[in-house]
Amino acid sequence: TAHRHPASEEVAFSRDVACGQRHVQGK
Amino acid sequence: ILGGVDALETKWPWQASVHYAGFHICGGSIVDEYWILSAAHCFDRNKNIKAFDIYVGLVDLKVAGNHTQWFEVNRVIIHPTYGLYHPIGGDIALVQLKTRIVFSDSVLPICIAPPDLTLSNLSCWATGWGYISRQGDTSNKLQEVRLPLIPWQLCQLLYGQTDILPDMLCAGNFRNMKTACEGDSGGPLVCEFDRTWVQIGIVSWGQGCAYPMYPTVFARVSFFSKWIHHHIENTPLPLQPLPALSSTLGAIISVLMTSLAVLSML
Repeated sequence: TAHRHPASEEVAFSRDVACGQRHVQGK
Repeated sequence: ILGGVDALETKWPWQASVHYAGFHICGGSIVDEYWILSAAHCFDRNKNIKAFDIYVGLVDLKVAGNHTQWFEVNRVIIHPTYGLYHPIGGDIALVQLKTRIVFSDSVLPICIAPPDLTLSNLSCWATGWGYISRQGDTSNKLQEVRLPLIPWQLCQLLYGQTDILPDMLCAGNFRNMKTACEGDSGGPLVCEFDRTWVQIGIVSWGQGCAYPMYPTVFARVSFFSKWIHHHIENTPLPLQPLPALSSTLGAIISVLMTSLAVLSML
């Protein structure tokens, strides 16, 4: 993936990414 | 936005900025990897389509972040009823980008309100880079404000029956002077439904920005949702530029052409 985040924050986004869903960060 | 606060990055990942000739003029929202939803009046008066740019993944207009993306506009589709039954009625536009948006945690599409959406007991928010005071002060930071929805009949009473059409909805906070203002046009009014955010309005017009009795009027997205989906599904994707000849291949062809030219002279 092209995301430059720590692995724990990585989220896979397909072309049909769900709408209206904010990225939720686990604590 | 009047009465708002600075928004944090990733909180409104569907927010877009419409630039004209290098300046922010309107807001917009990401509805698809190639499409931005905005207000028709942001694109009227024979503006040159080549002078528009769209930014996403942005919270500070002056500072591009790690997730900021910039796009040129391929086409703008204005709703056929724009200005037909009301000077600013049918105030909706779909903007097709020349290249695809890459989604990330800071750049995501918003859901389009379905035609049968019931608007009650909702927590709704407007966002934008428009004026933050009635004097025309601006902020480079994206502003957010929670706005209560105003019953359609009440809005008709406030503005006059012929001014508020079925394709419009109203929102604003009378007591605290919270509202949208110039430069917020085209931006989204979104509400949370069971942890999913849905766009119900597009900032459109109002009687000034800070007259307590006149709330902000939005284009009612549910009224236009079939039109939105129709165009997204049926409009061809933009033609992609052909890849340039690779440098290695180009060099080989160049050497061959030179050799042939030399041979032909012998």
